[in-house]
Amino acid sequence: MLEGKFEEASLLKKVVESIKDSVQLCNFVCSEHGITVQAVDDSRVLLVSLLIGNEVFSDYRCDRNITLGVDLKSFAKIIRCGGNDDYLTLIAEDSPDSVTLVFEDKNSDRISEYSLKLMEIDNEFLKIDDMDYDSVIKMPSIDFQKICRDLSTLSESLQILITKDSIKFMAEGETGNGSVILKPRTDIDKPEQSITVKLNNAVNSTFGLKYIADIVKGTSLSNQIVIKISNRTPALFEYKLQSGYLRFYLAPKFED
Amino acid sequence: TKKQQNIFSFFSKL
Repeated sequence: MLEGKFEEASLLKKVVESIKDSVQLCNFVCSEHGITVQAVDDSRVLLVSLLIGNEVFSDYRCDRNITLGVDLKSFAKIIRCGGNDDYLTLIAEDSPDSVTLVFEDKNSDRISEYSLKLMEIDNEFLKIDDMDYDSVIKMPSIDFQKICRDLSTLSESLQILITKDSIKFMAEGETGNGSVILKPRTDIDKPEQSITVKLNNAVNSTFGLKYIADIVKGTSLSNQIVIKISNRTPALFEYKLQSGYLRFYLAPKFED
Repeated sequence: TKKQQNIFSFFSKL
């Protein structure tokens, strides 16, 4: 049986809102370690990988592995019914055909209970090895979101160039071009404002902005985004959770 | 021209 209680419903709300436009049907795999999701978008360009570690929950038990096949659009509708500050408990039997969501208002005795019918979802699971990337950058997630939104007004593609002392975002379109250059900086008082670059090799990679527009929906999950890039391989965009992560692997664009 | 690559070209299925 699964019973996982979030101190605040807002975390699961943010997670679902962050991925529901990238993938619609996905399996939430629950184990003693927490909940994981891996799913690929319909165009097979973007892979979503989520881990909500058991330490995120104020109470968590899952005796044996349970798979919840969820339609995220329906899940999002139900989850919006709860208040951000409510306790949220997910409950499912061992071989469930539904999952129950219980919202408890902390300021009153109100308890709201919803159940979502589950689906049999047959998805392919990809093996993702840890790899050494040419460059790893860390920057404020909100700045990355703004840069990508600004440059998406000009082009469908975002070019990212990384050297040891700068990160350059570029977009070239029919109506004009744009670029934003960032330099590494350490902010001791506000570490979340810092920008760091770790470089093994210079990077020049290009990505579809329509996918990046979906990725930056994770911005509210973390003050910082970690971007790991190697030339001619998928980039990893990561928002860290208190325990776990939301990762997006995005295939680049390049000449064959 | 640059072509959008497919994620399945980089990761193998389990």
